Amino acid sequence: PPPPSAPSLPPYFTKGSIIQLADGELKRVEDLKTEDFIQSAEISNELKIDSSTVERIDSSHTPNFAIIQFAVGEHRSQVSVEVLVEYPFFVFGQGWSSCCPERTSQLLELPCTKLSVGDVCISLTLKNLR
Amino acid sequence: NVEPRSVPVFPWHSLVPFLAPTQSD
Repeated sequence: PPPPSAPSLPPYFTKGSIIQLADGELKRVEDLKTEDFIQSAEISNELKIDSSTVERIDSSHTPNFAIIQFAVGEHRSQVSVEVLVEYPFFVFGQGWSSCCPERTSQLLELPCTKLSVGDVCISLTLKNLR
Repeated sequence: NVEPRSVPVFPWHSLVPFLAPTQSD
């Protein structure tokens, strides 16, 4: 097992984790489809799905981390996040993708493809942000 | 007898990152 100080992903990305959609339906994390997220957001009063396009992927100074720059929403606002290279993002029409899918598969057993510049990821914002 | 372990259920939105751009008002 990794030392306690090693950063790790939250448990819900592990293959077999049970996810509850907004309508109450239960699905395994590896079985989720784009429509599940879209329909859940439609039901939600607070959350809205945004398209976030990957614009850049850079390695971080922190080992095992990457810096991903997204263009978020219709205004293509620039947002950068620093995440573990195995952190999975859900790509529209494709499924789970990460900077290092081999590591994601190894650590989480989650089937995953390589996240690339140009991929459009599902992200969330609050509906009444203004 | 072994009590059945409760399986954790996670809400769908915990899987999706919040990428809220900074509001420029």
